[in-house]
Amino acid sequence: MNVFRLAGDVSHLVAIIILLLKIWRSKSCAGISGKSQVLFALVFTTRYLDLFTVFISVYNTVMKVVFLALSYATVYLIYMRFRNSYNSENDTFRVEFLLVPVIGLSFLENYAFTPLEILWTFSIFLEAVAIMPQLFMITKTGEAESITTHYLFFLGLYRALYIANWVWRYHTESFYDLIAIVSGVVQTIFFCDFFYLYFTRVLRGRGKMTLP
Amino acid sequence: DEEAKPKDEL
Repeated sequence: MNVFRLAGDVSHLVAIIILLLKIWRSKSCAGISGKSQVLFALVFTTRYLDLFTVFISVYNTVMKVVFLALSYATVYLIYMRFRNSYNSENDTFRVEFLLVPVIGLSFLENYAFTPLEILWTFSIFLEAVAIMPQLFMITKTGEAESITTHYLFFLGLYRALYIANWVWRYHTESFYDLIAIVSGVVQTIFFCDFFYLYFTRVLRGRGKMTLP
Repeated sequence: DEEAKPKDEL
């Protein structure tokens, strides 16, 4: 464990909690892409299958359980509890355009052709594109509430911090996981456009982020 | 296939 990875995990947890609290307190999931949240729940489910078979550390196990619980709770709030506030008419990104290439790639590029390893690789590739429906929804509506942009900021920051963690681990323990690194870089690149808007509009304007 | 890496990251 290093400070970059710890900061990344905390940033990830903060993002998930920001979103969950926003939906719960406003009793509405307007402007939130349910599809992205389902994809994130799928990412955690396929990545943490070793939750009961491999024990890494208390921290690792606790964080996996927390991420799984909070992501499923978020999906539950969107599609069940506050479903009448869900903007399905704006959440129209075709997730099959993400799932098909990700499934194909995880069969092609993996460390071992075993179910657990392929599902882990699937979760890594899927996480890189899971935010697409949410970003697409924001471009479609042309705006995002500032709390939603803070969620996206911490979500994008988490994987950027993981990249720092991978650089650190390569130099200190000459460890590197190419699949995770390539996918993590792609994932962070997808956030760059949002980061630009976040720093130029939200942090300065202090209001909604309206797209040009 | 390269060797499977230890999965100690979240």
